[in-house]
Amino acid sequence: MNLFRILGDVSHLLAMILLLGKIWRSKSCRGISGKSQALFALVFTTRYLDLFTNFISLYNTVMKVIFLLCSYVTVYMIYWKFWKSFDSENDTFRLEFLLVPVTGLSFLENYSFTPLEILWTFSIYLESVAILPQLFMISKTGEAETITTHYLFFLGLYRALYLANWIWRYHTENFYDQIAVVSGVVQTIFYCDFFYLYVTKGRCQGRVE
Amino acid sequence: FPGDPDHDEL
Repeated sequence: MNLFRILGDVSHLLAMILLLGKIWRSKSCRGISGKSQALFALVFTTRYLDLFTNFISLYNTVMKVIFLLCSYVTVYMIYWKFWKSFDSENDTFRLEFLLVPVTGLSFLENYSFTPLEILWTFSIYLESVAILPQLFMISKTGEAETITTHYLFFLGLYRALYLANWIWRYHTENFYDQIAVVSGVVQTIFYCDFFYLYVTKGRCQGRVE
Repeated sequence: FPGDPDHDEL
């Protein structure tokens, strides 16, 4: 465990709590892509199947449970509790364009052809593109509430910090997880455009146009 | 394989 990874996990947790808090306080999920949140719930479900079979550390187990809870509660609030405020007409990204290639690739390019390993690989590939429906929705509506931009900032920051974690682990432990690193680079690249917007336009109050 | 068998990261 190193500082980059802890900061990355905290940033990830903060992003999820920011989003949950925003939906809960405003009693609305306007501007939030339910599809992205559903994909994140799928990412955690397929990645954390080893939750009860492979104990790594208390931290690891607790964080996995928290991440699973946050993602499922968020999906519940979008599609059930506050479904009236969900603007599905703007959340139109075709998920099959993500799920089909990601599934295919996880069968082709993995570390070992076992169910758990293929599901883990699927979750890594899926996570790198799971934010696309949300970014697509923002580009379609042309705006995002400030809290949503903070959510996206910390979500993008988390994987960027993981990249630093992998560089650190490569130099200190000679650790190298090729699938996670390549996917992490792709995932962070998708946020670059948003990071630029966040920094340049983040100062205007209320909304980022 | 290059990755870690127990995937100790979140």
